[in-house]
Amino acid sequence: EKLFHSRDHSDLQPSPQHQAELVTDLQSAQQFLSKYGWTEPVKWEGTSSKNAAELPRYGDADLMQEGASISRYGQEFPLEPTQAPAFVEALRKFQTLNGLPATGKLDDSTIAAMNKPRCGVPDNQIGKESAIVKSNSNNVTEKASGKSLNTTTNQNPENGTSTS
Amino acid sequence: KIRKKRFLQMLAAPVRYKDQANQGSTVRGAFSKKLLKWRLIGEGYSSQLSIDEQRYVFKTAFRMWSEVMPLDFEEDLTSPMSLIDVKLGFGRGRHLGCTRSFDGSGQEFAHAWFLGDIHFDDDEHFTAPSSDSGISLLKVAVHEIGHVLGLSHIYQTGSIMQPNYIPQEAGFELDWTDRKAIQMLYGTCEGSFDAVFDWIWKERNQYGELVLRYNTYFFRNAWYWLYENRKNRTRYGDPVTVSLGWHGIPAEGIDAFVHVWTWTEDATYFFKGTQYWRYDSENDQAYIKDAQGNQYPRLISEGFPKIPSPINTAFFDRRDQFIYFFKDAHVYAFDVKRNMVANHYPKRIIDVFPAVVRNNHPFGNIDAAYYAYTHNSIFLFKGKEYWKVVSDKDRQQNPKLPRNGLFLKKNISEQWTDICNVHSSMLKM
Repeated sequence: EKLFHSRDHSDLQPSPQHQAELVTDLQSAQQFLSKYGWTEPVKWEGTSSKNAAELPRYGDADLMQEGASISRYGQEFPLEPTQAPAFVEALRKFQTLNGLPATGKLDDSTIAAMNKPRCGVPDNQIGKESAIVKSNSNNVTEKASGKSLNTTTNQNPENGTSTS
Repeated sequence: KIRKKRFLQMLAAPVRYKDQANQGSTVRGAFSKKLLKWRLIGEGYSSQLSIDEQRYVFKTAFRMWSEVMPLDFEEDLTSPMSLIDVKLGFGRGRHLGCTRSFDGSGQEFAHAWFLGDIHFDDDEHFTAPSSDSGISLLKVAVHEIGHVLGLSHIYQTGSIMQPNYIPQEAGFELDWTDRKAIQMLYGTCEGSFDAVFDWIWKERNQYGELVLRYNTYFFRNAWYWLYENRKNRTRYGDPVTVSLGWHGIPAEGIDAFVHVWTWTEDATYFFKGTQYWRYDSENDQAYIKDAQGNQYPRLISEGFPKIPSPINTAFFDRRDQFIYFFKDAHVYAFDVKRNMVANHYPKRIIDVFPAVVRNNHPFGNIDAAYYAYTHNSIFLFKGKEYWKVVSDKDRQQNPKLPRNGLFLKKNISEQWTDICNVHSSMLKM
């Protein structure tokens, strides 16, 4: 059984064998970005046998770009300059939409964001619009400070206006 | 089965909408049916919650969407699987014949397919809405149903369609963004109403002063909504059955509500067919007898001499203290002080409430007449549209407007948003 001690099972512990693998390094980050459509949109069909298959695999060298670095155990490791602009671009997009500085560097906060519990549906799918809300807005502004991409206007009537 | 499902999916009419950012248009698919059937499949029960709890959570999740869009959902336990639109199930790792394995505890907690099924990772600690710990199954289910209906992830604070799970706060509800996103695919809710009224009630404030408050109610068939004017939406969890909230009056098909409010009289009445009831707000039920000992319901012809029945609708005008009863193309003004029909009535509706713009008029068979304290105006409802009656204030600003004229018609759903039906099976949760 899953271990618990409380009457209401609120302290239920997951079995160690059934823990999801976390994103910890460049390779797992690359897989994450590919899986959820950040590198390129994913074809998401439940009946397709290709869907869950092989993600494009890059060697470490391919993932490195001049100026890019990886973070392990709180330190940043400067890398040898080679090309993986798609990966860096995907990483930047992910960082931007998650309210992180869009550095293109796989730092601890980016890894933490990738390891948050989430839905399994890809964020970007073939044939579907991107995951940026554009309703009630003329512009979608990407803020350099790294704040989340949001609609520029908020017409939510719940935020303040009241009728007499 | 796969071919049949794809064929049904092809029937889903794609909806084109303007991408307001880029001024282009995008084809997006959506269910074209108005009623979707769902089922928690037997081989996919969670090991963590009772079956009844799981079904209740999913029923609630579907209902939350139904409350903001013109689509109904029904749990179907008997039809062949091929007729079930959305199948839900729990699984671990390789599960339910799915091509996407779950990853164990943490990370992914569920996935779903557009116009398809929903799978939940049973390695996650899902909990019922009443629990403070674990992952709220309700919140996850609402999110995944959003995918089934055609929504993608939305990076907007407060949206249920954010990709990451955010622990449930107390009273989690669909965000305004989510409402609008789903309505971009399915449109807004529209429909006629039987009666619309503001219910006045009194209470004492912190200083002991008597203050008057009001709530706005929309009635349709056997259910009703409370409309929160300040928030431009209905109360969460509505509609509610009439019989649950209003005791002693007919359970459905109310024709009219009238609040007679003068210096000497304060009485509320419900009308249906040839009868009417007076409502006792203090005891929250209809009166059994009137002051003279006559039992309710009473005949309209007895309480309001020379008023025909059944009526279409009615309202009380505090300006002249007449009840205006509408029937077909005519209106009867009833003088409550003299308890009789006013002189020169009945008249044609179009003569008493003339069109401001020629031919833009309901002409007759009004569904509901409503005096709104929020707007200090009278509204006439017919079908999906309403006409605002010219008020004294309107005439002060534009003296050329005819007295009690009717402005151009508009859609009810533009003024009072998201008043949506739910499936009858969801009226009792």
